[in-house]
Amino acid sequence: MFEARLAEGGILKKVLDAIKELLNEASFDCSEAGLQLQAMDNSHVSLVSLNLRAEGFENYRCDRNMSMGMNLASLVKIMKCSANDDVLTIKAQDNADVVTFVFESKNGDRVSDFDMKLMNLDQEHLGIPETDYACVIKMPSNEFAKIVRDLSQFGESIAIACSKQGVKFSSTGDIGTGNIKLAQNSSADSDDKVVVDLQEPVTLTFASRYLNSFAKAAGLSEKVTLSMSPDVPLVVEFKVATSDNDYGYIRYYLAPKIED
Amino acid sequence: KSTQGRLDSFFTVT
Repeated sequence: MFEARLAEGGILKKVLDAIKELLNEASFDCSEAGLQLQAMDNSHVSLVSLNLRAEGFENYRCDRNMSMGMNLASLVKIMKCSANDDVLTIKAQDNADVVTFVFESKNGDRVSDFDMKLMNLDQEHLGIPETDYACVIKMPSNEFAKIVRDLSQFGESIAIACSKQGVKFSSTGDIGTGNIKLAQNSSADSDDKVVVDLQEPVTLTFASRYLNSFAKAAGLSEKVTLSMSPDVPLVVEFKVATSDNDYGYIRYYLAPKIED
Repeated sequence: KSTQGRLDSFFTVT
């Protein structure tokens, strides 16, 4: 038996918005630790790794590990039937072929439930090695989203260059070139702070389209962390958190473009 | 000119 009660059901809506462009279907792995999802997009260029900790749920029960394969477009349809402040309960029997979503309005006078058929998905898990990254950039997530959106107008690729001076995002295309430079600013307590932890300078180039999809997670967290090392995938991490609860994280991995 | 890398070449399939 699996049952998880999420006080703020809207969190799952936001999580879905942050992965639905990249994945058509995915398995949610349930264990005592929480709900995990790890899946690559069809072209194996990006990977989504979602971790929702058991402690983030109001109630969480998972008697045995199970994997629930879901069509994300179907899940979006079901989540559309809920209000953002509904309490959400997800439940499934062991070996069930359906998962049930129950939405309760805050004042308790409206309860709806929806069963969704589960899918058998071939799971191909990737082993992601622990990496010490050459640069780690922490910045406001809405700023990241705007930069990626602005530069995507120029070209299919965005170069991210991280050095002692700060971070430079660049893109070149038919209409010309755009560069956006962010200096490290250490203004204490500022939410707009950009912090760079640098071991060595790194420049890597990535597909704009994927960065734009990742930026859809900006609604989940005020901060985003970009981790880069030469010739390895970029990691873009958003905490899934509200002011009073730490739900976990969503991480995106993106293979860099390779110079011929 | 650049080509898009793939994750399979960086990570191991388990």
